[in-house]
Amino acid sequence: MIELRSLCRTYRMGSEDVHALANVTLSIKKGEHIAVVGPSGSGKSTLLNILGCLDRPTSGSYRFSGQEVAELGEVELSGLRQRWIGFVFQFFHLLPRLDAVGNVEVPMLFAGVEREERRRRARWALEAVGLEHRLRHKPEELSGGERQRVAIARSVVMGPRLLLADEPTGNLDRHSAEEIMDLIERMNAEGLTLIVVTHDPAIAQRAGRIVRLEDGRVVEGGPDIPP
Amino acid sequence: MIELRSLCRTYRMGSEDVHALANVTLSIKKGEHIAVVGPSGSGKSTLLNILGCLDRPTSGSYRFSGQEVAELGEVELSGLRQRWIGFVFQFFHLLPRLDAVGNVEVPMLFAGVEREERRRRARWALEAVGLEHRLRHKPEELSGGERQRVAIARSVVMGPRLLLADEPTGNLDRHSAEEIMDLIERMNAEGLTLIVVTHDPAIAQRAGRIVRLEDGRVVEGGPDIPP
Ligand SMILES: Nc1ncnc2c1ncn2[C@@H]1O[C@H](COP(=O)(O)OP(=O)(O)OP(=O)(O)O)[C@@H](O)[C@H]1O
Ligand SMILES: Nc1ncnc2c1ncn2[C@@H]1O[C@H](COP(=O)(O)OP(=O)(O)OP(=O)(O)O)[C@@H](O)[C@H]1O
Ligand SMILES: [Mg+2]
Ligand SMILES: [Mg+2]
Repeated sequence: MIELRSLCRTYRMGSEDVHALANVTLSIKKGEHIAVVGPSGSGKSTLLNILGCLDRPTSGSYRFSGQEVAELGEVELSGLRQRWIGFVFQFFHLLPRLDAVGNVEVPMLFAGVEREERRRRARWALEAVGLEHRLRHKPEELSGGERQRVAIARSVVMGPRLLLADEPTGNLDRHSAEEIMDLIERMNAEGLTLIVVTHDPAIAQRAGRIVRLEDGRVVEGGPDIPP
Repeated sequence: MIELRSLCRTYRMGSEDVHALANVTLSIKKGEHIAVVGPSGSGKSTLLNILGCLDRPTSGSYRFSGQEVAELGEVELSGLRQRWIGFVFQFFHLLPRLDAVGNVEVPMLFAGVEREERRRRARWALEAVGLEHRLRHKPEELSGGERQRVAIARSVVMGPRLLLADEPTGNLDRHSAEEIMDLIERMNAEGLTLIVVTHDPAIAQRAGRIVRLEDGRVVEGGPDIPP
């Protein structure tokens, strides 16, 4: 499903260059459950943003289902994102003026799903993450963990093929965290490819494979690591 | 240092009332290290916002160093906050257009600290949290964990008496989390009163006392719990 070859992402900061990702080579099969771990600042979110077609690599190759992503235009990229990829951002990016149901409806709004159908699926997704009692709350009327669960519900409501989750349980207690992981692992068992960035060892151990990043390099879990 | 008596905080949502805190009675001595734990949505951040004089209780009493906070006006409240209380918000609230040094200088700017002195103390605080290599980065040029560490540096730069930290290690790897806790525990050993909200059992166990909230009520760690 995913092939990365010598992928780099460099940020230019005045005269200094920050190498957030340096020669990342990785392949991920359809239906895998991968955990991405590594110190703060090691490139995990940068990697996820590129996999989610939200950012472009500085150099190297990224193939999604055999297609070279660099050759796609903006319209094809957003079509690919909307149809196949679910994303749980590290800081949620909820829309402040919409309530929980409204925020979960957003991806379906873009995809032209009927109003009644949107409502029904949004309620189902929020119930699945334990928020049936907070449907009418706007983001600032929700706790940190409740906002995170709205973001998770929004990421799965279109039935994606690939789910990219950046610390999906960082603001949740142990019990809520396990419930969320049970939900997304059920989807993984039905074929969803799952890539989860986490600092929590208990969450990382649930994955089939652990990829470790340090200073933008894959030091564990990639193909045979060059010396 | 802190006395809460039958403290309530209720949010009115249309016809429904949300009881974020219900009859919380708690006393905290100067120099204590307290962990506040509990499920997502149980009232932890609400409690911290009230302790930090950022929100007012709906009813009940809150005394800080013997003074009833409800009787203070806005000017006295902001003086108390600025002088004695450091706060690490659950979602940081960094100013987007300032770099790391600029964000850490903000509390000193309000307190009228000289420019050179501000710079020096801001650099010291950022080095103490391991960010000497990111001084000129703005929040969107920092990773999640790096932003969290800027927020921690800002919270301690005025040498507060009370530090309220809402999930201070939620976006940090194990190693960075321990470094941060070592730093704030050194300050606790010198007299800083420390109240840390966390979902991480390893962080909670470092405290002298654990206060557990459920549905807005103290169910563990308070004074003798009524039946
Ligand atoms: N402005 C508001 N209006 C209505 N309800 C609110 C508001 N702010 C918070 N709440 C509700 O109050 C309850 C307590 O919220 P609080 O943020 O204190 O929880 P928390 O313990 O910090 O949770 P978490 O671990 O998820 O951060 C939540 O159920 C939340 O939905
Ligand atoms: N726009 C930017 N400009 C310059 N440097 C950046 C920018 N965005 C990120 N960085 C740097 O790139 C590095 C990688 O960031 P990234 O967000 O991928 O880290 P991360 O592994 O997700 O860390 P965390 O666990 O703290 O969230 C960081 O050191 C960060 O300072
Ligand atoms: Mg990150
Ligand atoms: Mg909270």
